[in-house]
Amino acid sequence: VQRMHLIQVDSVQRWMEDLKWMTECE
Amino acid sequence: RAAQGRAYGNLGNTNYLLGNFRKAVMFHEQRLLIAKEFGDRPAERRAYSNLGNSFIFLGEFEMAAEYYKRTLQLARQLKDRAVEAQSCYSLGNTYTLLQDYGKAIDYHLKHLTIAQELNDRVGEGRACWSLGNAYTALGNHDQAMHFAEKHLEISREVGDRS
Repeated sequence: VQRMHLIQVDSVQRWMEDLKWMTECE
Repeated sequence: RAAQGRAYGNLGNTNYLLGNFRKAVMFHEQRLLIAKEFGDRPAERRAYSNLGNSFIFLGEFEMAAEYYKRTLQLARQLKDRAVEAQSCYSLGNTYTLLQDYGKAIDYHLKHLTIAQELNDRVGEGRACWSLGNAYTALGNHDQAMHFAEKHLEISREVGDRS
């Protein structure tokens, strides 16, 4: 289970990297 | 009052970029109130999406999911397929963080369908990558392999070596 958790993190981490700079402008 | 709404939105975004997520939430909530007051649905949609993103970095994934669902609902009403795809992608990732892989798969599949429809190969690649991981977490290795292979094929096509 721990190993699977590590495997799933990479795609989520990548998404969160992009999300850091993602704002919906006025 | 309308300008006040836009200023709140900009303050929310600036605080978000500075990493002040509590303040970002506060300002985006104010922006949301004014958007509702004016019946400005695109602004309401933006506020939901900004609130969802802020709650991710506060570690409040349930709240993030609620706001992303409202974003999705409005994107559908406004017939904005690109935003609909983005909301599904965000929901898939949020449910992965919540370790609800069944729901994560549902949303990533929805994202995949729209990415294909929009001819968005990068989006499609991301969806396949995410689906491979979610199916692996559920122990469904056949499906995981299918999506990992699709992810590889698309990555080669778009020249993404990483």
